[in-house]
Amino acid sequence: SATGGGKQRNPNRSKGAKKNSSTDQKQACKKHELYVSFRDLGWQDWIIAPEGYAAYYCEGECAFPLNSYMNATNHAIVQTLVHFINPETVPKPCCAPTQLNAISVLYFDDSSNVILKKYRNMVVRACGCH
Amino acid sequence: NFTLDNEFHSSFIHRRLKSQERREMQREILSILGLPHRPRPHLHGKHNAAPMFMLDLYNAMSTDGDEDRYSYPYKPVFTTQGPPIASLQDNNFLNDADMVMSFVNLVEHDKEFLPVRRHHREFKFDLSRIPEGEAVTAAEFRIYKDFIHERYDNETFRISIYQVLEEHSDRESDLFLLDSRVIWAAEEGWLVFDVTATSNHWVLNPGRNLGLQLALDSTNGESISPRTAGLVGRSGPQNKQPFMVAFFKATEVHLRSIR
Repeated sequence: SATGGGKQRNPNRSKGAKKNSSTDQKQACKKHELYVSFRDLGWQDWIIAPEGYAAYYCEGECAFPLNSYMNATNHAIVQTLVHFINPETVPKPCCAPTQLNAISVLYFDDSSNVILKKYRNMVVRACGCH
Repeated sequence: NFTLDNEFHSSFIHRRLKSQERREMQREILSILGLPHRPRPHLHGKHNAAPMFMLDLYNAMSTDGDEDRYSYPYKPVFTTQGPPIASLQDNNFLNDADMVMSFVNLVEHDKEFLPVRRHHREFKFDLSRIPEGEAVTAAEFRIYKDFIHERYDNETFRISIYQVLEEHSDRESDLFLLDSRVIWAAEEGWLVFDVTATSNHWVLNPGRNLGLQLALDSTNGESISPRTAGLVGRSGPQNKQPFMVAFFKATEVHLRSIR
């Protein structure tokens, strides 16, 4: 059994994300488009490549029943059941990245040396319920 | 066009940001990139050989989903000048690297010492800005040799690269031979020299970085001017300027400092 009073938990929606659905219906946890633009930051004088990259983001419901495509952990499945039985005790699991990819960035430093570096965990590859 | 995904090519800043918000946003992204501030590079060096070489490496990389490691088939990128700059060996170095850095040549002196009359050229590269926790796995010095038409048909040169150990005002510097090879006088293309050990030494001991020295000798031991032999220097085309490139592997996990 779960203990503790329920708290109102409002989803913390990130601003500036390019969403691909304008409906109010609750969609299942999945990957959505999000493009990060170095050009929009005005950095094209020192970042050689890329101009930007598709970062994606995860959003959606992790509600009972969790379908297999939601990449839910066993704990998330259990938490979903508890929430379904008693919503005020525990929240629904979170929709979050389960796999992330790296990107490589090519840029100048102050001395006009050029750096090519890989940055891990920059792109959502898959979303899931945690 | 280096955009990874053209489908989403639209502004991602959907509302006007306040100055403070924009600064905070940029600071956050710079912290991800591991940079203390926004770089302000010189504009004149952007079309030099080093950026083009690095672009070759960047373009050779696969940008598919699986990027837990650098994994890509090497695709030679032919520049307008002909042969590719990056080589298959560079591809192998890249497989093991977390970071690649090319360095601008800071000085270049064609010198001639009398009475021995020994021609040579000096180069210096600033390796003091290497991020902490990065170790050199490979490093190369690259210099372009142009085709020369006259004087040296069917002749060979011996080209030697030295690490400068100590400089003297009244005599030649103390040198350590790094590499030496025989090239055809008529040869054209990039000459690549392994300077891995020297680079490691300079990263660990920045005060000992006194640069490199290049010298050429004919088959009969006569000192040859690098310029006469067709070695491109500062006065040459931008896309054939000499440079150094180093491949690094992270030796420790980079953690963002508390703000």
